[in-house]
Amino acid sequence: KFTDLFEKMVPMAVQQSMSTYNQRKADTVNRLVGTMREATNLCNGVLASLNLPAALEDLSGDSIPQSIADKARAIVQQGGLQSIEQLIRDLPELLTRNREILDESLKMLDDEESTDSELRSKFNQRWNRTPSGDLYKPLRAEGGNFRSVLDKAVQADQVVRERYNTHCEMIALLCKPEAELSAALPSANPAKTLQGSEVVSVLRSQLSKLEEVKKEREGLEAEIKAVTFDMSTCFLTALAQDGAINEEALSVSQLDQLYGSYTQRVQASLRAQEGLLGNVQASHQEFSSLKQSNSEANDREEVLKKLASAHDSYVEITSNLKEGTKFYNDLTEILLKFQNKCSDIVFARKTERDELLKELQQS
Amino acid sequence: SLYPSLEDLKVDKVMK
Repeated sequence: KFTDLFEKMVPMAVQQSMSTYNQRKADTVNRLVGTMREATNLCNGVLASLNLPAALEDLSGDSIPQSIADKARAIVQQGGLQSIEQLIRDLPELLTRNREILDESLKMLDDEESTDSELRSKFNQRWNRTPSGDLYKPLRAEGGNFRSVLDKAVQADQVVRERYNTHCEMIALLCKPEAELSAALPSANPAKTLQGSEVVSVLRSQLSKLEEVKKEREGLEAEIKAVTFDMSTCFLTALAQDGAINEEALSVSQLDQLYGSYTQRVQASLRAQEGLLGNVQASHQEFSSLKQSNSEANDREEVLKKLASAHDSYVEITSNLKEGTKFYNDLTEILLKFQNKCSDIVFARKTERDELLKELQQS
Repeated sequence: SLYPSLEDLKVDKVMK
């Protein structure tokens, strides 16, 4: 039942190439997924600004359009306003916990260094060990990186809070029971004449194609994230054959093989959206010219637009908050490792200091 | 994404 503990051990060059490869891979995945999400957000924004699909469903002018009712239900099911308010309330605590671990770690280094300097000034050249300050430079540099990452996170928290403040009123309205939501919607005289018109069915089919394009992206994102490949054998072989690893060339060509087709499919999805959005905007112009626009209809349309974009913002804020919570929790683990490194080296330095002190006092 | 990446902070630098 022997399992070789050193089975996963690889030469340092391979270890470093693996970590650079993983960084490149993470960047590639983030770029592809980010591009699709941005395109979907753009699409949702354009549709919301055109009050689509609500305008097509709202031909009666008094009940809640189906898409708005669906959006309201979706938000309520995800916990509504309370769930994002709770996540927002938790952020400061997560931030403080991380800052405390970092500050404690750096304080350990500072305290040991000040004792080392005191003894150096007392014993002068007889205190012949390396100054703590020199030894702690790399750890302090690492601490500096953590500090700047935390500062950026604080800015991100602020963006999320502002986004929440901008949209919480409308999100709250979406979360209200149907009767209240319907009462808040200014009613407008019915635009029945448009019910059977050709442009309505053209717009409907364009919108369903857009939904399909967006739906496909979910599958594409899952596929992209599911890609795995073990580069270690490739790096080991290169090291064995050439005595060195051309990490960039090997990684880039491998990543291209793994993600090249996905990049094309993402581009195709973007182009499809662009074309469809163009058609939707053209059809919408025709649709709104047919619709008798009057002040009540415009007021109603404004509220419907705000409700639609409130839903999109809710989805975005929720994903931002999940990302933020994960960021802080992941960072805590990394900082705990950093803290261990600091306490290990300080412990070693203290032991060394006590021995040196004893020698000097005896001699 | 909104929050900074932790990828490069995860690399455990070997203490000389």
